Amino acid sequence: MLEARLPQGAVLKKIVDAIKEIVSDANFDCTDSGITLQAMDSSHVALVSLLLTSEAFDPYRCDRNLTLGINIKTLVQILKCSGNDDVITLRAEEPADTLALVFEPPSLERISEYEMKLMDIDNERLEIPDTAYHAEITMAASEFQRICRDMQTLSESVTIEATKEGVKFSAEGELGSGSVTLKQGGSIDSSAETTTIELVQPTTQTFSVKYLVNFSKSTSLAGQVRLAMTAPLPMLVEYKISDCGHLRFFLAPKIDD
Amino acid sequence: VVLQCLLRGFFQNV
Repeated sequence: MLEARLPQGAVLKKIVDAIKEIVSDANFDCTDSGITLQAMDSSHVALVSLLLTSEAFDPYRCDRNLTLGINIKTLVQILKCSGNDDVITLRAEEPADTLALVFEPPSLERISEYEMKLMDIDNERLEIPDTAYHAEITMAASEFQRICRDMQTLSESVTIEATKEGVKFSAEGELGSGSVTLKQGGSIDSSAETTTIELVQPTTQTFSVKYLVNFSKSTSLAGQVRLAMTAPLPMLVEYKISDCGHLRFFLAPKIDD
Repeated sequence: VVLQCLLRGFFQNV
């Protein structure tokens, strides 16, 4: 059986809110070491990869590997019944046809229990090879979100150009064009606002901006986001979840025919 | 013409 108590229940709410526009149904794979999820969007352009290690939970128990087939919209609805400060406990027995969710506020004067039906999801899994990225950008997650939204007002596509001077986001549409350039920050100041660029070679790629806007809904999970690019491979957009996991998105590029 | 690539062109099925 699975019994996983998440002291910071809000983390689960944020994760599910961040992926709900991309993925409708997903398998949550539970093992002794934690919970993982891998799912593609229906158009097979974007992939979500979640890792929540057992350290995120206290306690965490999973005797045998369990796959929980979850309708994300249903989970969003049930999680709306929890408070932001609630401790959330997930419980499932074998065979996993239901998932129990228990919400407890810090006061412990209220316990709410919900049970959601699970589904059989025929999920194809992709092997994501280890990639030596040519350009890795770490920047404030809020800045990334703002830039993506701003670029979306002009075009469906955004071009990201990483050089040693900085990273430039640009969009060109029927109404006009625009760009935002972030310069590489100093090495002394390493606050969340600092933009750092690790470059093997200058890299430019173009992506559908609507996916990036969706990914950036993860902003509340982490102060910083990491963008990793190697042309012509998919870009990695990563949000760390404290020291106990990550939410990664892979996005296939757009290319000139 | 700008074409949207699919993930399957880069990642293999397990």
